[in-house]
Amino acid sequence: STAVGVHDEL
Amino acid sequence: MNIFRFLGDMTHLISILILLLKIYATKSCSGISLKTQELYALVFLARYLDLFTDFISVYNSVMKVVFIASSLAIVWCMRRHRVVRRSYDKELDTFRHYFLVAACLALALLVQEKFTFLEVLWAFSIYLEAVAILPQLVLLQRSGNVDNLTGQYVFFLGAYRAFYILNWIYRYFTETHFSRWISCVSGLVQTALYADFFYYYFISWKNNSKLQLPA
Repeated sequence: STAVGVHDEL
Repeated sequence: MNIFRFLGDMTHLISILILLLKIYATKSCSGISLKTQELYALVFLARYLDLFTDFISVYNSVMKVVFIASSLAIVWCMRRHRVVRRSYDKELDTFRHYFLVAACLALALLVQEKFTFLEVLWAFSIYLEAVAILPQLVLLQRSGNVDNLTGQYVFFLGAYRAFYILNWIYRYFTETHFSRWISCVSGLVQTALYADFFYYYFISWKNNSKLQLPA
């Protein structure tokens, strides 16, 4: 899951 | 991280290596748009400020540093290197890239996930990356003939975008809370810009001929 504001991509 | 995301990152890395190889081996940057390279440097600097605030993984951090360093090195070579800068097609590279920067900044101030400094810069970098290839495509169109390495460079950049779209489709179906429409819409726009180039790249590959774009 990805929270808003966390950018795990490049 | 899924295989599509990884292949996307790798094709992105390969595209940059091809460009560095072209500049290093031929001591020439003909056919390469300095404006596009400046936009990419700006994209990476704006987006990867989170190097100092968020840690995702060693892989992410290393890649971020590599992208920032390589994009700055390319801009430096094209502007300052004694030999390389002579081959820059300045008169063909006339795209008004400042308008792109201004438009993307305005859009980022209006549309972002959260109105904070880092989030506005992040959205700005996503929008700017989507259109940063435009000066390069215009330059190729104007010069008509595309040398081998420049063609490969743009091809791998386009492949990177295509893999990222597959990555989002994969994540959409495998993750419960995956929603990032800013990246996805911008990514689709960015990939669509390559459609025309891909078409001619495919034609030249099929006919085993030199890549030529119609005037």
